[in-house]
Amino acid sequence: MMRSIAIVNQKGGVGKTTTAANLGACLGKMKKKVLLVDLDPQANLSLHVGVNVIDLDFSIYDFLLERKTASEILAPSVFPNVDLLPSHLNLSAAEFELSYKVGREQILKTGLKKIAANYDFVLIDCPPHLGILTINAFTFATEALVPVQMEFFALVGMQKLEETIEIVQKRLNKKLKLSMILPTFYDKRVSLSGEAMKLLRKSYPKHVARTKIGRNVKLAESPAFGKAAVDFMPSSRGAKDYTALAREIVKWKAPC
Amino acid sequence: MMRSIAIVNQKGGVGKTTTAANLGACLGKMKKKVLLVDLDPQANLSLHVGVNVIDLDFSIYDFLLERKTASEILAPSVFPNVDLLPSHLNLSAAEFELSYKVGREQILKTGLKKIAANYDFVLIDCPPHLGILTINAFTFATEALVPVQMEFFALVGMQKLEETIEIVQKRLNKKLKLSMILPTFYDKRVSLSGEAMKLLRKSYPKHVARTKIGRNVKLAESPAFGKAAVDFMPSSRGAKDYTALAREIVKWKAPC
Ligand SMILES: Nc1ncnc2c1ncn2[C@@H]1O[C@H](COP(=O)(O)OP(=O)(O)OP(=O)(O)O)[C@@H](O)[C@H]1O
Ligand SMILES: Nc1ncnc2c1ncn2[C@@H]1O[C@H](COP(=O)(O)OP(=O)(O)OP(=O)(O)O)[C@@H](O)[C@H]1O
Ligand SMILES: [Mg+2]
Ligand SMILES: [Mg+2]
Repeated sequence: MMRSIAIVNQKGGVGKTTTAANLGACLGKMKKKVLLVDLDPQANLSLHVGVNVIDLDFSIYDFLLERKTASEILAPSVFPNVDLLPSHLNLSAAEFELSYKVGREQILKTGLKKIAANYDFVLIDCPPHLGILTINAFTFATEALVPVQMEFFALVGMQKLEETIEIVQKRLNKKLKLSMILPTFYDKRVSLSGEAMKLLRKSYPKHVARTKIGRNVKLAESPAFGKAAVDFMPSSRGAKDYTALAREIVKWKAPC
Repeated sequence: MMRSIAIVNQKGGVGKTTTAANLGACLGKMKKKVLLVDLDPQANLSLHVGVNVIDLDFSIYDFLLERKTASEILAPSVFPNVDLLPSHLNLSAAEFELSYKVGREQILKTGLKKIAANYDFVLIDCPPHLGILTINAFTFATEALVPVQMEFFALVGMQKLEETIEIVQKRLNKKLKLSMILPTFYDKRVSLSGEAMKLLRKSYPKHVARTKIGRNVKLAESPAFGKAAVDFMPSSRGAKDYTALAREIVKWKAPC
């Protein structure tokens, strides 16, 4: 049963890319077949997993403009059992070019249909913007996973995000659900972190993951080596947290 | 001589809002008259300075749709000598609505002309997206200040940012310059931070500020009190770093 998960939050720097890379790697270690989709013009996920984005001839940009198929741009085995559809910095042009096309929100879904069936999980890394790229992710995915940084601005964007999910449910994809809210950058020595955690659990009791991703410098260092923390330093807090998240995700049922 | 500064980086969570609020507060302490402009649909800057965004009747959204003037939406004295043009969560609709208007990149500049003359500094907080809101900021401002997080992905977006600045210079605002690159989240105990710093100084020798903003939890805590660090805890590292930045900014000349 293929699970398609959009990793989304219009707030910047909350750990979307870090979650895509590390959750993907940990699911791969559990022998799940994972497809990572880098939908961000910053191409951070592609860089994180060691793809040399500058040298790519073709990327998700060409796929979204329907000049290449998903199989033609696939970067296989970036981690064990994990493939990637890489991004490229010129994807920023896609937002304009896509906005004039008929059925512009359906392009990702249409293009992924065939290849997605080969995987247990498709994880889509979204940019910090509720624009046409994120809407394409929402039109394809059945689950939205929202990393939320345990600091003051944590919940500000949730209402807008939920409204966007509702609009997509109504008009484009009735299978989409807000599935899991993942606390990130948790720091138990910092009272602000604990307070944000309490507020989150109170506001979204059914959606908050049991796993919290702690602030851990190994998660910030591992991209420099093209690795996830679980390969870079398996004993690190970051590796353990994402391993626990992968186990929780496998058993997770999106709340109704 | 009014200085107009767009605080910009399409990478998320690098400290744009934190810089707008804290640099603004510190310039205000130096008796400079400062106008903060919150151009982010997340309205984080407005929340940071204690404005209750939910209860606002009018915001920068109405100003950009030309239904209200800047003076009509102004929130005066959010800090000593610091006024604010607040945002609102419905600003996310503006990106679509603005994209069809004639001269859509000039709306901010046209609307700010009169009021900006009353200030020494106009600081514009931009969302993590090189879209119509950021382009409006670029069309008005003469300086771009780019906070850059001292971690792996720091410089990925700089090329795109510089290309965007060049296009705006050519077609919309020949006075715009890449003025200052500000290292943020600097952590001297972390070797990754030092390496990112070296790479930054090597790539942009004339643009990197002498001041580095260190990682300091007081900067993350102060928004919960509607304050800048310099009012919340003047002895903190965060307060000292932004005070040093304000002094450097006052003497700063954008490199040619
Ligand atoms: N738990 C963590 N501990 C320490 N550093 C982290 C953690 N999670 C992410 N980081 C680092 O913080 C920065 C921001 O994380 P990341 O890029 O994953 O966020 P993002 O939500 O994808 O950002 P954007 O909105 O720009 O796409 C990165 O440099 C990353 O390596
Ligand atoms: N130097 C610092 N030390 C510790 N925390 C910081 C520092 N600078 C910012 N923060 C915190 O990190 C988070 C991200 O910072 P901020 O919101 O200023 O970034 P941003 O670039 O405006 O993000 P976005 O791209 O979403 O607009 C916030 O919770 C903020 O309080
Ligand atoms: Mg990202
Ligand atoms: Mg911000």
